[in-house]
Amino acid sequence: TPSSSDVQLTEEAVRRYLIRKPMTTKDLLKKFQTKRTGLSSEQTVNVLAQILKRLNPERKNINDKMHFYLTE
Amino acid sequence: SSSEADEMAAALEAELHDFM
Repeated sequence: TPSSSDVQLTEEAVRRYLIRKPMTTKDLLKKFQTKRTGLSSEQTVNVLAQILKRLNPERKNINDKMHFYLTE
Repeated sequence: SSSEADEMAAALEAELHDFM
């Protein structure tokens, strides 16, 4: 069956974003909007949480907001 | 909507509580 999703929430996709620049949880959620991935809100939250725990990115505060980032 | 985004961000941060 054809999928309408044009974005996939994968560890590799998250890694690429976090190497490019530090992002908040909200920034990441914006990259993987449910209407683009076809996932539910709950699935998105659960999968993204698992991926972030596995990637264990560095953290820093920018403008009082926690940002995640990775270095290559 | 932005309120849904806020809710999702809050849920994600709760999931990551120990980690963050």
